[in-house]
Amino acid sequence: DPNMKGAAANEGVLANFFNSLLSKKTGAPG
Amino acid sequence: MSAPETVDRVELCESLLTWIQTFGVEAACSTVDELTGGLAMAQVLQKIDVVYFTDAWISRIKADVGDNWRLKISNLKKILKGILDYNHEILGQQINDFTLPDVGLIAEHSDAAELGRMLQLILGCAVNCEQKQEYIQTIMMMEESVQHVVMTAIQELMSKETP
Repeated sequence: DPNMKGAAANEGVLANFFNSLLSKKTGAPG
Repeated sequence: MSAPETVDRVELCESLLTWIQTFGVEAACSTVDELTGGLAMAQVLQKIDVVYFTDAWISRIKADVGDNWRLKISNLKKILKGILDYNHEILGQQINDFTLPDVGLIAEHSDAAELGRMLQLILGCAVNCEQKQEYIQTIMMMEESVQHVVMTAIQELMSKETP
């Protein structure tokens, strides 16, 4: 089902984005 | 990397209105009108970083502003300054080239597009602060359509941040 594939792909994009945000280092140095 | 999608400002405001409610602050925050007074946004900022947005800071935000747009503007200006200072002093980043929200339009006309910009800046604080894990995980539990708008909003902000 192409719709289900599209939804799964979208879910993957979102998960990738937010997981990369979680691992990003932030904050002022020092 | 592909270019970030353009942000539909009104859709952004609606999605961020849903997001802001996840903080469970005392002040009412379920409509655009309720947010224009500023108190709910200030309380959210305090949840994001209570060490920076102290009780002394929040005491400068007037509650019960009613329909008085001058008081609303005064509150919103303090909140916007707080957000920009927090980005600079705590997150170590400057937001360049991002059109700052017009607090006059928010206060006088409950402008959803401008309120969306304000909420977008608060979102930037949440996903970059020390407790960002908690806030990002909350976003990941939200409806996919909301997550998508939030992602686009963060991407737009990130493209305008400089260390």
